[in-house]
Amino acid sequence: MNIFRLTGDLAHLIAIIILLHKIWKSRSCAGISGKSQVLFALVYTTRYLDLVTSYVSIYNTFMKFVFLATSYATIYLIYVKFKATYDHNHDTFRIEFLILPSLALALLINHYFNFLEVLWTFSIYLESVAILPQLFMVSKTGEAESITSHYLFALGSYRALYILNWIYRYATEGHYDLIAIVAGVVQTVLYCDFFYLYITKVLKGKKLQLPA
Amino acid sequence: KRFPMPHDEL
Repeated sequence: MNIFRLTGDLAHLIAIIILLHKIWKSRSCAGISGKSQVLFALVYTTRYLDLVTSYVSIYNTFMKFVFLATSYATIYLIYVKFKATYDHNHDTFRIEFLILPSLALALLINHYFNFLEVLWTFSIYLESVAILPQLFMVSKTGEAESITSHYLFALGSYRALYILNWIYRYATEGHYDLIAIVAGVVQTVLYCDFFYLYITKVLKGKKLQLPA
Repeated sequence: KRFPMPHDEL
């Protein structure tokens, strides 16, 4: 554990809390892509199957439970409790175009060919693109509420901080995982355009609005 | 490197 990994995990946790709090407080999931949330639940489910096979630390186990539980709670809020407020007309990204290539790539490029390892690899590939339905939704409506922008910023920062963590780990332990690194870089790059808008607009008190 | 290795990150 190092400071980059810890702040990365905290950014991830904060992102989830912002999202749940926003939906709960406003009693609405307007502007939130249910499809991205379904993909995240799939990511955590396939990655954390190792909860039963390998123990790392109480911290890891606790965080895995939190990520799993909150991802399903989010889906429940969007698709059941506040279903009426779900903006499905704008949430039209075809998630099979992300799931199937991620699965195919995981079958082809992995560290080891067994069930758990392929699913872990799939979760890494899928996570890198899971935000696309949400970004697509923002681009389709041309704007995002500030709170949704804060959520996206926290969620994007998490993998960016993990990249610093990987550099640090390589320098100090010689440890590296190419699959996680390449996917993590792709994931972070996808947020770059958003980061730019966030810093130049949202932080200056303006609404995140895309140029027409 | 030895595989399968345990994944120690989240």
